[in-house]
Amino acid sequence: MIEAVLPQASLLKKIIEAIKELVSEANFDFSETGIRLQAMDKSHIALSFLHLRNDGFSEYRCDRSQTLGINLESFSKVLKCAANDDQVQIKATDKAESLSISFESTAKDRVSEFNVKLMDIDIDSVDVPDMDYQATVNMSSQEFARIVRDMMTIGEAITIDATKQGVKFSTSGDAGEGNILLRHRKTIDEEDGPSSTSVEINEPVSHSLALKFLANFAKAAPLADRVSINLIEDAPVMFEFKISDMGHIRFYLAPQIEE
Amino acid sequence: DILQTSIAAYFAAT
Repeated sequence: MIEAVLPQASLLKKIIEAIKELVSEANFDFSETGIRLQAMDKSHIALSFLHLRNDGFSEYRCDRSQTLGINLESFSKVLKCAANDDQVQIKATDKAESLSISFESTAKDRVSEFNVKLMDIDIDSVDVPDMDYQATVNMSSQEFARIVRDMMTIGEAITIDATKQGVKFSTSGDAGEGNILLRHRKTIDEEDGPSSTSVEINEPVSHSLALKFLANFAKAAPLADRVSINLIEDAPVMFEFKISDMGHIRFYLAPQIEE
Repeated sequence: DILQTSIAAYFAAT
């Protein structure tokens, strides 16, 4: 038996919106400690990770570990039937064929219940080790979304250069080229405002990435004020959005290589 | 030409 309650449906809506463009169907692994999801996009270039800890839910029960295969488009459609501040409960019995999702209004006078069919999804999973990144950029997630949008007007690829001075995003295309530099601020405090950027760096590092994937990652911006971009030479770049006090979404993107 | 490698090439399968 699985049962998980979140006080506000808006959080679950934002989580599903953040990954459904990249991943059409995914296995949700429920265990005593929480929920995990790992999925690659169709082209196997980007990897999405979701981790929600049990203590982030207002109620959480998982009698035995269970994997539920869910079509994210269907999940998203059902979540659109919830008001943002509805309480949401998800429930599945052992060997269930569907996931039960119910919404309760704040006044507790309206309760709706939906069932989404579960599916068997046969996918390869990978083991992602903890890495010592050469550079970590911590910046406003809104700013990240804006830069991705701006760069996409010019090019298809983006180069991220992290140095002690800051982080530079650049692109080029048939129409021309452009770059945006965010200068490193030593401390991120109230005075600097939430838009400031910090770059923790061991060695300067540069990566070229496909912008269309970053546009998908930017859909996680409503979940978190900040995003961290973690770079290491010759390895995927990791983008992390923290989900309040309960977990994170991480996206890994393989770098582009010039031939 | 730009080559895009598969993410699976970087991580071991479980």
